[in-house]
Amino acid sequence: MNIFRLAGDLTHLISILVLLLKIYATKSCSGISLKTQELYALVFLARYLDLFTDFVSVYNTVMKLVFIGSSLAIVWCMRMHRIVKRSYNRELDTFRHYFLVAGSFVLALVVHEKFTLQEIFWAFSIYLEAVAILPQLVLLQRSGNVDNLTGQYVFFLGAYRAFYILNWIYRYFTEQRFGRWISWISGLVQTALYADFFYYYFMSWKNNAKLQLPA
Amino acid sequence: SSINDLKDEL
Repeated sequence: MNIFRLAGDLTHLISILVLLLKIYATKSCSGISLKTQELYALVFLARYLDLFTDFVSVYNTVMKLVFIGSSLAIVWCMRMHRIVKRSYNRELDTFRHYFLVAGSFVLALVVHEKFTLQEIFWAFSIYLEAVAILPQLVLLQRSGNVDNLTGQYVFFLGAYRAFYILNWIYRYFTEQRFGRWISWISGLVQTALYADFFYYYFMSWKNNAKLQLPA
Repeated sequence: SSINDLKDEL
């Protein structure tokens, strides 16, 4: 464990806590894409298949359970919770995320480290996570103004993978471990997808203005 | 092998 990876995991955890806070505090999920939440639930379920077979550390197991549990709870909340589901922007959240799932799975069948079930699902989860934010970014552009908690949620979610990239660089130089190039490339694509969001987020913070993404 | 290199990552 290094400081970059710890910062990444904590930033990821903070993004989830901010999202939970927004939904429970405002009893609303307006501005949140259910499709992105479903994609993330799929990412964690596909990536942590080894949850009960390979024990790495208490920290590792606890965080995996938190990520799986929170993503499923958020999807349940947005689909089933009486009050919350009423505020879901169904008409704006129209990204065809099934194509992202299908594309990622086909790519994982072609490009992976080993042709085993676990490795293919791992690669699938890495590719899917890189594009999982797309429905959310599209929804933000369509919904005009973005409430603070939603903006902070997306910001932390984007920042966590940037910390992971620093972690891979750190591990490359200190442990002579090139690691997995699949993670490298997908992580760079994932972080790049947030580039314009980060720009508008920073400008809104600098000008102390409301976050507005150009349609 | 590189497979388990980053197994400890989330």
